[in-house]
Amino acid sequence: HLYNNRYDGDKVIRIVPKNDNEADELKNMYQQLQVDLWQPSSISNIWKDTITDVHASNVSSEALLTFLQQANMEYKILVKNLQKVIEKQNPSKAKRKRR
Amino acid sequence: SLSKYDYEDYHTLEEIEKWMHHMNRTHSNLVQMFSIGTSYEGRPLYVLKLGTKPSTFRKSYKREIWMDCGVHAREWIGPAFCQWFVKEAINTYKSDRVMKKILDFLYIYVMPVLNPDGYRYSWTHDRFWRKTRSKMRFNCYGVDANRNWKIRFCEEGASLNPCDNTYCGPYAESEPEVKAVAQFIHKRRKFIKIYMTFHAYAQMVLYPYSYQYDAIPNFKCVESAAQKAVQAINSAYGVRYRHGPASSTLYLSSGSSIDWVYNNGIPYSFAFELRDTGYYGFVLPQGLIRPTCIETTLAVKNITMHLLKKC
Repeated sequence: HLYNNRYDGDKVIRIVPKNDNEADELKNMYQQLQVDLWQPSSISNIWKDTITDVHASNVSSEALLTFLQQANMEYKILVKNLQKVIEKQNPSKAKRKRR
Repeated sequence: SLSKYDYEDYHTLEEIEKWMHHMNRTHSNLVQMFSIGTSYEGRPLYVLKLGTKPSTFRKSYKREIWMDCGVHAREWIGPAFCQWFVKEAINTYKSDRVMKKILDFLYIYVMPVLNPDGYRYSWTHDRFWRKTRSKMRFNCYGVDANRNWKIRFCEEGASLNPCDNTYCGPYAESEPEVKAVAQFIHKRRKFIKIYMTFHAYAQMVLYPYSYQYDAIPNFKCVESAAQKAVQAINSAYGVRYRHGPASSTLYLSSGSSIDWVYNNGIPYSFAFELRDTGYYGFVLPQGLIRPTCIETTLAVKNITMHLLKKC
């Protein structure tokens, strides 16, 4: 596996906070879970209606999804398993590594 | 084999450097390669200068354009685009009258990987590494190379925490990569008329200011160039890009290269956020390198031609 399989089960989740309260809750959650924010690049740029794409580890994504469901916040899973996408979309890298 | 270099694949830093040497060796009439310094880990910061030597009938100097890619390590489409653009410039110089005009009248500096340490790290350890690789406090590494410029340093949209992805650094230009580019551009600020930096992802063409909502003094000229650039992008595959000031179109951020460059008197300063809008994000498939590069090359040529006409 590429990168020692470190992204196995990692997810990319899109959440668009509908109001200031949701935006604040999301910021707190991201800080707690120490997720990798893809969009926007900084937590300080999250406001209501901001598209936030977040890369969360296997463990963190479970906690995040539970939080989103409990808070009744809408979300969309953009990538279900990041490791699989990396392996699939970089075949030549895998080939290189095998060589 | 470098003669069969695959521009529709992502390449390691070592492959890109070998490719740069090859282009320099095999196209000496159009390409000059040089280094503007070394990275934190001691790697050379290579730049390719594209263009023909000015003939005696023309002005003794040529106006210049700067393009950089690979500022944020995980945005692999950036270095892929810079390489594609160099290939296009060389291959179409004789057949495309627009490219011929551009290379005859202007010099284009292309820096395919501004942050080589980070880019290499994104291949070997962490695919989603963004920053440079300098060692910081709290056992954290790296600085955001697009928050480290000497313009409103570490204000809006930048973090003081060395472990954050948008860490601005201990002081402006603390990163040797940023300092080297800043010194080069500052020295050539009378000649450089366009600055373009290539990032991902969002599908946007952005211009100053990043750090405030005020409009730039030459807003009309820059806005017109950006609008034509997104139209050019759309003309290839119908992909829609947004355009506008970075602050209102994307978000507020301080210490960015486009603001620093603009503040140093370079009238056209753009940041491209290439494909996509999040379906793949940073893991844009190799199959999309080609269309992304074709449409972006059209935009770059369009902005460049805008310079050759008077606004």
